Amino acid sequence: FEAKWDHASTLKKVIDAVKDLIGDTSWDCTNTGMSLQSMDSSHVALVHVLLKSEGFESYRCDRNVSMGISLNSMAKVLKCAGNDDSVTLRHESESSVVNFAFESHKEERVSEFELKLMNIDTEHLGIPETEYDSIIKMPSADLRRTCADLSQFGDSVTISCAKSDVRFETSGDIGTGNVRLSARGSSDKPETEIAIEMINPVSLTFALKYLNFFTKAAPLSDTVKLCMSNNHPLCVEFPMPEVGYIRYYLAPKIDE
Amino acid sequence: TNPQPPIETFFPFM
Repeated sequence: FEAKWDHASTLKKVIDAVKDLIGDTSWDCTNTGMSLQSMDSSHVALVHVLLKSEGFESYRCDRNVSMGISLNSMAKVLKCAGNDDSVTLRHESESSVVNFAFESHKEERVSEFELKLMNIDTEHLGIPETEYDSIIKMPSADLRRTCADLSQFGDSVTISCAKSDVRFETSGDIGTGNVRLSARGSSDKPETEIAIEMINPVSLTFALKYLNFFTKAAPLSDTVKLCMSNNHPLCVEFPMPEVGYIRYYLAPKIDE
Repeated sequence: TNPQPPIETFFPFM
């Protein structure tokens, strides 16, 4: 297995976006790309990352391999790469390590690191294809700010989607808060658009703690998609055009 | 606070 990115920045951001939620995980490498699927320790959230082979500068995977890696260790290794350095990952069949090589574009500095692989049981959850009742596309910075603001007042947020607006509400010991975002088009700046596709109205409650973990992916993508159906996990997708995506799933809180 | 079921309730292990 050998995969090269032109710039380390994307991989650094991907690891930063998931390492606090899932500690150790397996990267599944096939000829179509690298992916991981992992639950957080409390089994409430699920992370799915896909890095497509087309998004790499060069990519080769002769035999499918599952590489068990501590994401904190991977973040440490990636700290040694400059944002504009190229990154090459190499793993040979049956080897217990993965190699990272970083090269500056002027080629005057090359650094190499070897990370020990871990044995990790890989059990994947089956994520069904779902027709969601409501899909909201919005700037990722808006979601990050909304979740951070509401976290000051409560632990949970109720997200309600109607035809032309989406409402985030919370309440706690000191009071209540809500943020309403209305659909807005923008032909010249599509990344600032708020688009709401509503088949059925949805209202779901989630723990803000997890949403705040998810919005760590905001530096990867200007936009985010919230896909919701009643009594179904929320899907928060940060698309990376040409490269892949990070999808987070979160179980809703249920009424007693 | 309302209970939060594990994600496997919705997406069982394959």
